[in-house]
Amino acid sequence: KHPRRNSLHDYRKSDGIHLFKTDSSLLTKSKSLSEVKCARRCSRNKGLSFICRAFHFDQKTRKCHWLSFDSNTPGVKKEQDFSFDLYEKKDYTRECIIGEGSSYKGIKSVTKTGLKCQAWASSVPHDHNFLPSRFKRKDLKENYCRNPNNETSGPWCYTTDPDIRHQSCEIPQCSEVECMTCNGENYRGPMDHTETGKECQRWDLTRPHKHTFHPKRYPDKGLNDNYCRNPDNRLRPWCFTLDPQTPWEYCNIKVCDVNAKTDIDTTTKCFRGQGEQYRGTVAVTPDGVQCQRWDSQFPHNHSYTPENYKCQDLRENYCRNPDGAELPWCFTVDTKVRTAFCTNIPRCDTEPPATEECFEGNGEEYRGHLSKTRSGVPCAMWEDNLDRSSATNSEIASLENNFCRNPDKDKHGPWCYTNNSSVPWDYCMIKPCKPSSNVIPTKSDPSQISCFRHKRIR
Amino acid sequence: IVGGAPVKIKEASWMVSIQKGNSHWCGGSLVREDWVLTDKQCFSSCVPDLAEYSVWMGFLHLNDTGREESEKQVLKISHVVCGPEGSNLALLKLSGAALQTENVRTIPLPVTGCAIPEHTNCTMYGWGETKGTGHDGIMKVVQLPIVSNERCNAYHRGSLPITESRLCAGGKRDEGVCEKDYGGSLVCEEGDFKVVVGVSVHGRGCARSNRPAIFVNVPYYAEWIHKVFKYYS
Repeated sequence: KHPRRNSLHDYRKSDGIHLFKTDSSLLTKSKSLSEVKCARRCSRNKGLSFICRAFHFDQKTRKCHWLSFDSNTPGVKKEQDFSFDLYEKKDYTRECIIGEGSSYKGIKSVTKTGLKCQAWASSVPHDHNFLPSRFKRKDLKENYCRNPNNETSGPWCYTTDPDIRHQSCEIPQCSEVECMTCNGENYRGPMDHTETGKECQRWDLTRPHKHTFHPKRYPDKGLNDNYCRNPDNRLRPWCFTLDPQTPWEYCNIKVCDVNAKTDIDTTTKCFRGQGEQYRGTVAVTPDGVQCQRWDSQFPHNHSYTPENYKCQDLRENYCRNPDGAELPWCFTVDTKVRTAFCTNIPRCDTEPPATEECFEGNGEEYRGHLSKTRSGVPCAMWEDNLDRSSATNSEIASLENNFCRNPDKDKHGPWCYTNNSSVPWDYCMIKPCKPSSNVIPTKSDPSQISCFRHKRIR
Repeated sequence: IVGGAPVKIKEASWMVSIQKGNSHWCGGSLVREDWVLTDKQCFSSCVPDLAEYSVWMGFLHLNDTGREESEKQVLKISHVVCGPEGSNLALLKLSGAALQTENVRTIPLPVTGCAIPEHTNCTMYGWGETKGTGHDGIMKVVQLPIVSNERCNAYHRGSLPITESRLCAGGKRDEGVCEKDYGGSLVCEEGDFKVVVGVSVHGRGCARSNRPAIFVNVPYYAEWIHKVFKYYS
């Protein structure tokens, strides 16, 4: 059995707002009633001598004030008064439609090509049957665009051009008046129906579905009325539905063509704030453990996939902060360490990016202080690895701390050992100062060494 | 392999097929029981999602489910070690050691810094594109003469940098390496002794006249390979 629909779903609530009328012809009526009953009476116009467009609810006196006007009506001023909550009928205040827009009661009066609408009560220049007196429930006021016959193209009107009888007003769908980026966490648009057309439940109500996303608990998540929102990092904006059998559903919101905010705060060498805009390539934890790829579920299962977090740039296995954590982080390839913060990325304001370094020749003479491999794994101390090395005493002398060096004259440049068992050693994040000059071997310099001196060994 | 002929299994027992999602993706060479040498470009990065890859060896027919199936060995990759900057090489650490059988053997590495004389006929193996020359899905072999870097550079008209880290072979029309042969080995032979001197890397076009195929010069990187074996094993 479906519970009765709460009439508050028809209203847009503004906390602490009171409408003050300067035009005395505007009507009001008051009575002590609950918010819900107040809304129901306004929606049904029961016992009212005017069409109710909004109501105030006085939180102090618990009194309801029905209004024949809303904040868009001429001769009305908005005032701040914390004892009042203003509820305005959405149909009158929003300039967008859901579906065919049969309930649209906005004030647009121009067609899609810019023609002024003919008043519904007029028969000039076009004679017609949609007279306000015959269709009292269709709100055929003034010359406002309406959809009294459920046209699929939405609200329309007869035009004042004698050659064009009627035309659509092309009032946008509520799903399209505001577009969303990424997962729609910042979407604050007016869509209040799910992708299957179910009406959303108000966030400040807990029926038919109980939940904890109360607007006062999450003041920064835009949980106004019953609009589609994404307060918890789901794939897209969503809402609880008024269908008792369907707790929640996603909403279909238009995606913005470009994310205008991209790149402004992006950093690659260091991170600012919590590093949500860090887009660098560090892919290893401070302990030297490789990060797990975001698109992999091994060794750790997770939901932080590039598909789920479209604007978080979850490429490869780079450290990122898709969830508003303190710092960029990653899942690690170590089965025993699920996640780790990448504290090895410097903060932009405390540590300037390292200056570019390079090495001459094969880097044998390099004496710089670089101590990371090309994939960002910290180098291990040389003195802890001398038993692994076949370096001579003079070579050992150059092996300071954990700096990148080339004690074995490796032609590919400086390298170091690491404490990471999956990367025992690797080349360092440093390039030759000059590209190799022996790009094309000369004709007179072929190697004389035979390739076949090997003997098969067991 | 464009042109050439099918291989007999024992003739190319070091050859492996790197499978991506259960289809042949690249070639590779078993250089140790638990190491495969291949082209880095067979992987999206040096830290790929290894769950989708596996290494097959000891077989000839990609789709044979018959007798050959029992000889085939399938191993997962536990780690990719990317070669030095610009090398395009990768060493794949296997999750276990391949069992040495009649059909599965390692191939020796060449002497560090050695060179193969120009015009020496060496051999390239693979399961890649045949361009209509037949025997699709079967390991094929083609003979390719070594071309000096100087002449190779002239053939390619300077469009590809043929440095000492590269070597060239082939250049005959309709005989050469093609898509999905990449990562496979160019093998040269002296008497009965074979060594892997080249790793086929992704190039431009297949088996074109006067466009020798380009390989990573394995002797140039042999020290790196040994250094990886020494510390990673």
